Amino acid sequence: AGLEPIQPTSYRGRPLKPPHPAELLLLLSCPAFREHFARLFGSEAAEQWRFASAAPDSEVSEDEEEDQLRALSWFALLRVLLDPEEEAVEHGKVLAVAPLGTVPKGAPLLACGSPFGAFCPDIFLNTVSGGVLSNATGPLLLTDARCLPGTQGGGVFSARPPGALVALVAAPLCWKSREWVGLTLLCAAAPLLRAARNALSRLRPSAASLASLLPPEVGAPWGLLLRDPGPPWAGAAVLVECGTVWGSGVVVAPRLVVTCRHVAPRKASRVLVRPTTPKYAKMWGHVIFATQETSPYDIAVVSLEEDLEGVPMPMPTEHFHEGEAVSVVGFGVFGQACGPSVTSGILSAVVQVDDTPVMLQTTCAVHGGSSGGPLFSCSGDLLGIVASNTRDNNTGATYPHLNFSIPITVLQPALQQYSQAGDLSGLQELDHATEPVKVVWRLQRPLAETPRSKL
Amino acid sequence: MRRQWGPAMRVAEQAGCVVRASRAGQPEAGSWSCSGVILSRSPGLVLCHGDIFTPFMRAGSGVLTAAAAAFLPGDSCSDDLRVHVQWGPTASSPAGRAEWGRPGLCTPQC
Repeated sequence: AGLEPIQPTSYRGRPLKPPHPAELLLLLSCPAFREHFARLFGSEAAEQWRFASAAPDSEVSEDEEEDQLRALSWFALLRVLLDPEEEAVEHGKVLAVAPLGTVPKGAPLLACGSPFGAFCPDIFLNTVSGGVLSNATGPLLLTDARCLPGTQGGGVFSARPPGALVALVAAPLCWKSREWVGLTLLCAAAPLLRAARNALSRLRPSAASLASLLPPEVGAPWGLLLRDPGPPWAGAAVLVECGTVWGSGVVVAPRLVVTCRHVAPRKASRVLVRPTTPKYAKMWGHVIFATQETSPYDIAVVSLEEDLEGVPMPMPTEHFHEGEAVSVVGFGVFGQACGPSVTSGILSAVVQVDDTPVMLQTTCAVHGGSSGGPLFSCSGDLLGIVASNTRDNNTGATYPHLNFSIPITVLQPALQQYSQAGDLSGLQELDHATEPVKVVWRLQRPLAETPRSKL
Repeated sequence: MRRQWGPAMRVAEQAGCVVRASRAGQPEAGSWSCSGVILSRSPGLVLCHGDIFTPFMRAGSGVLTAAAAAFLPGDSCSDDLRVHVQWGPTASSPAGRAEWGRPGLCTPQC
């Protein structure tokens, strides 16, 4: 509402052609996408989820919202009506499509859409946004590339192979419990185009010939799908369940998992750990150490009852570089319903006390359930343990893209001490952090030095 | 950014388009629009989101949830549906050719 289209003059300095008339050939839906959507979002907690293009507080009628939800998994195939002269000019590269399952989690993706649809195409047409494939369940994909209302239907392309069409935007914005999740919902392109081919051949003979013009899939044939599980270091992330509480964790030794105190708070508690490696469905462990409530470091350490073999042990970093590309891996938002999500960003701040890093901030999207998960550099080095995102207590708003991690350099000597000698004293030191460190984690200003009297 | 995305950005910008749906002769009734992907240029085939067509469904939007089918024919929408697609200048179009030429090359006036 309020966004009226205007007559464009040029598009980034080049003349913009007027809109062409088109014919709606068919409306398409991917049944597998609908099934996965219902499984992931249609549970008893479904009322927590919203996919409206408008903010939760905006005035969108229930009918409108219901229509949007019904149409979420539907796409449309159009035929543009060009005159023969135009058709002769309009030839371009053939688009290629990435087969379903060939793009791994964490792979870079480029979303291209027009925010606000037809509003000001000379300014907004084909705005691009970068991110990664955050999660996937069947043809339902999620990316952390930022998309805006109006980009529904926009293409999402891979960097490798370059420019292969991976998916189309199904819902640019997701809200859970009135909080913006910061992920965009996608429908994989390959099954949609397969449905289009089938539909065209069944509709009418004249339309059948169009099926052969739909873009082909690149890479592995259907029978030999490459199921790339993603970057190997992501396998170190585990789901941690302690009673009714769950969160994420990271395997730092074959029998040792680090998570957050608020996930596994009590020493000696039994904890269920679910690795992502299919070999292990679940494994029991117990909390050998959890920092005290007064400690700024929200950390718990879990000892497993048996060794986790085949799970990559991440290499802890020794240095942090502000601005470097980083990824968070965690079970936030979906928990056990889906594998861990990967979100990308940069290391936006390294907060130091006495020249020692005590807090890391990133621009990755971090959601409830990601606590305890690992923060990795782009080369897979373990940088830290995610502790929280940000909430404004005055407005109740949560900011997933401002989050805090405990640097691994704070924990590594103590973890090593425990691994080598079973000695908990190093971990217990975390309960005696200095006041300046506590001040940082309470998000307070550093204490001003008391002015000294000159008398 | 450009280095990582260069080839993908070129493809994305050539494939991206915007789609607008409106009622014939009823501009006051407003229009609905979304983004789309050009699958083929000759003939022009475009894939876009289906949300913008729900106001035009003859049987109402309920048909989208009722239908177990994977597709609905185009005539599921009313006859007064008018669809328009707009895209940017392409490498193949005269307007785009100069832009996508090699850096440093130009077409000097004679």
